[in-house]
Amino acid sequence: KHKILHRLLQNSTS
Amino acid sequence: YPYCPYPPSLLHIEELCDSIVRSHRDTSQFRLEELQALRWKLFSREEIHAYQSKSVDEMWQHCAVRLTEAVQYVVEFAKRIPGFRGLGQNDQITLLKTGSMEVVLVRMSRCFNTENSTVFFDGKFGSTELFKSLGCGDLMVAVFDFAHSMCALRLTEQQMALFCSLVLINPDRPCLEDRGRVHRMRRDLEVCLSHMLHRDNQESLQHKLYQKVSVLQSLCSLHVEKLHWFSQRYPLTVHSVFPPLYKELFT
Repeated sequence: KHKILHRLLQNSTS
Repeated sequence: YPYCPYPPSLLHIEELCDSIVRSHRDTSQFRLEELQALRWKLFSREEIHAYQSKSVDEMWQHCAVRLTEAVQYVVEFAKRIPGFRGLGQNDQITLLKTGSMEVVLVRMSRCFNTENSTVFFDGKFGSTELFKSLGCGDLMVAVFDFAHSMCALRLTEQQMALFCSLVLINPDRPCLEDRGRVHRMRRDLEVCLSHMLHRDNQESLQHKLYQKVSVLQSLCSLHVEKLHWFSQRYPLTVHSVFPPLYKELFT
């Protein structure tokens, strides 16, 4: 559940 | 973040304002000057006809992709709001699930030309007729009306940035684990907005902006209702070709 959101949130901001 | 004294100092307010404005600017999908320059680049009759000739599921898929792109910029915006990344992952997801579409709708007013009621979509400006094949004319009219009413407020980019952060950092969302922390963030953002509106001598905007919040919520429910209608008719399209992020957020 919410795999993509988790990933987007974990990526550091560029 | 949670140990900030209340009321926050003027320095803290100004730093927070600057940070939100910078985050908004750095995560805007389109720059205002860019949109201004393209303001009269309209779709031709043939191009409009091509959109109108798409099947319902083709057009839904197309719009779902565009909407998902816009949402990704909102996720980046959220991550740069001071304190957001200090929230638990569950609360970050809760705020985005309920608020990202609302922020997309607020941001959309930047892409709207009130003189001819057109919106920037796929590189050009088009009116509601462009979206006819979606089969949800009432939603499109409501979204365009909302864009009109937002434009009428003539917000500066700074005011827009603050308003977007307030829409997202909402302690009233259901299922938050650390509501207190979201509440403290929200309280400081509200102080920022008041400070900014006072500085701009536009205090009357505050009430008008808070009124927009309930309109946003009803637009989002209408979107979910339409998606439900669509997914009952085209379950395979939603399941197999809609962007995974769109499904995570809205289904």
